[in-house]
Amino acid sequence: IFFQCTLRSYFQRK
Amino acid sequence: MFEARLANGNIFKMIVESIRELVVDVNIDCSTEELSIQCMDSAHVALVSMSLSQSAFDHFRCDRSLSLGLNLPNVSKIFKMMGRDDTMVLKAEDSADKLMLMFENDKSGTIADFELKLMAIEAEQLGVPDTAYKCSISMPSSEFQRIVRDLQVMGDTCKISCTKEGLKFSATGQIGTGNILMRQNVASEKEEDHVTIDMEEPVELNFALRYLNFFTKATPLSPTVILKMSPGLPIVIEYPIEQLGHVKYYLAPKMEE
Repeated sequence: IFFQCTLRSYFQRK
Repeated sequence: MFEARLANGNIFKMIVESIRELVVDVNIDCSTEELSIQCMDSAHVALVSMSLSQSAFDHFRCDRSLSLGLNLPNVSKIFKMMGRDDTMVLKAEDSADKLMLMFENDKSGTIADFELKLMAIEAEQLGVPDTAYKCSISMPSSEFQRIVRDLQVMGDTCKISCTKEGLKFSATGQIGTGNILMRQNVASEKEEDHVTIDMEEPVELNFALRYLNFFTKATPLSPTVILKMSPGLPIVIEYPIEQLGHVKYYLAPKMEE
């Protein structure tokens, strides 16, 4: 079973 | 005033084609140095970053930084009318409420011009740090395209693992498992056929094949693709555009619960 985080959890908002 | 002339207009057409299945509305940011795009898909798990340097253009003038808000399905319809050898000219006033596109062909003597209404697009921008990745692989883009297309018959998730053995793509589904291993290969005279693997430590990550296949729409832009991976981080899939720019995709990994 997989889950996928959004890119917001890896990169900062500008 | 913004004005740019690209002798090989086809490059721009290929850039549009490389992102239009991922995003609908997009801002093209124009500055004195480059044209650039950063946008995410609607699920916010994939990000596209495009840059095309002003040196790619025969003529480039941008008095003031501006964003051109475009609807990609409409832009794509217009580019369908561009001939393979056409020169492309883009023009916009500083107010940027419309974009002029011109496709010129000296041989046939045709000039096509279009005026496209621009939109105000609110898009979240992310700061993507320039990270040192644990694995960096360069391989023929056509080979990468074939692998992720073929593996779709096995399942919807692709495990990409980089080890001393090489770079392995695996997919598992109801009918079984498929593995495709790429070994380092620098035997060919043509550098674009080389597979080079730069590995500091082994990395294994899972990704949605559907997205990897969207990214391969950039294949016509570059004979080689560069994959960069680190444990627990989004993969970077980069298509260099000669020495003039790039299309880079970032995709969040699928984590096992």
